[in-house]
Amino acid sequence: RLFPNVSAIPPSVLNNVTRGAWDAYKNFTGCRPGSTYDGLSKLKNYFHRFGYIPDSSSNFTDDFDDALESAIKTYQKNFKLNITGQLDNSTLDHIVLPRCGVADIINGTSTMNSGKENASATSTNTRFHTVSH
Amino acid sequence: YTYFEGTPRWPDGTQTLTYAFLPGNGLTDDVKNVFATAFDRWSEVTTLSFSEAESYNSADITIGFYTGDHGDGEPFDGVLGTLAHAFSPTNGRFHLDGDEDWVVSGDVTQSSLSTAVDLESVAVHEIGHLLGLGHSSVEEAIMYPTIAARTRKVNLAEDDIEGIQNLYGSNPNYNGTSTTSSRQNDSSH
Repeated sequence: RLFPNVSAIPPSVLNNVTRGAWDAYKNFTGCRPGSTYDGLSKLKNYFHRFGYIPDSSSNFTDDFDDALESAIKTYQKNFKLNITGQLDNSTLDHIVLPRCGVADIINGTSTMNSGKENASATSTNTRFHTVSH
Repeated sequence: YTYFEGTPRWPDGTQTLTYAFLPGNGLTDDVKNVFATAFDRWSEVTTLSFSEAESYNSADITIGFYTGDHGDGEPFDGVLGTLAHAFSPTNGRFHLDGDEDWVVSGDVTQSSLSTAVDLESVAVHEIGHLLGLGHSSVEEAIMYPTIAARTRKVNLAEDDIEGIQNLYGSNPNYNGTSTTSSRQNDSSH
């Protein structure tokens, strides 16, 4: 599937476009915490894969539970979306985007926005102490 | 910018990292040149340089296209979804999903194929991982985790440059603006 030039893509390929691997997640738009939805475990696997739900020894259920809500909030924070904890349109539009397979959170440590904010808070405290002194 | 846990990096004194392509992929020179250009974007701003190795087995960085489960515990998932992944220093493995519709050259934003993915854009991002950068929340940064199909994004942002220079130092020839014109061309492209 390497096309040497954008204009060299054969018509047979153009006429046979496959759906994206995560397009079906859009069906979860509007799902709310506390309820159960068929296939929601797949979305949990997505969040698990990228580090938003910690390692679990058991299979994920289809319940919209606290772990999923927390994962969504962290995801929204990392991608600077509105932090609602819900599967709103803008969040799911972002989730289905193609992406790098490297996790955003590794061994419980966010490699993205959350960690940076902690570092910033420390810096702010340091400056505050300097001013007080 | 962020780093991986423990801030792994290539050892002090590393000047040139070698890379090689999985022989079984049989990549053309045009494809290989895309990776060379992607490596250049990082070497322009750091003290590191990159060269293609003769031997796949002895190269610091190995690049290959794979499909589905390819043995590293991170199977690819077909069209779109996960596009590629790379390992932190000094592992050197760089894997791309062979099921994607990779576009090597031309204006991918004008592609009629809705699943077209710009190869260089993904290569520049993954090289960042190979060098030790994690993901960034800065949307303009190369190290931002997502990229839509039919998008070209190859310019290192300030966030990327600051992150990599903190790890390896700055290229003495880099003045912060030397590559701007070529990058603007790329952006308009």
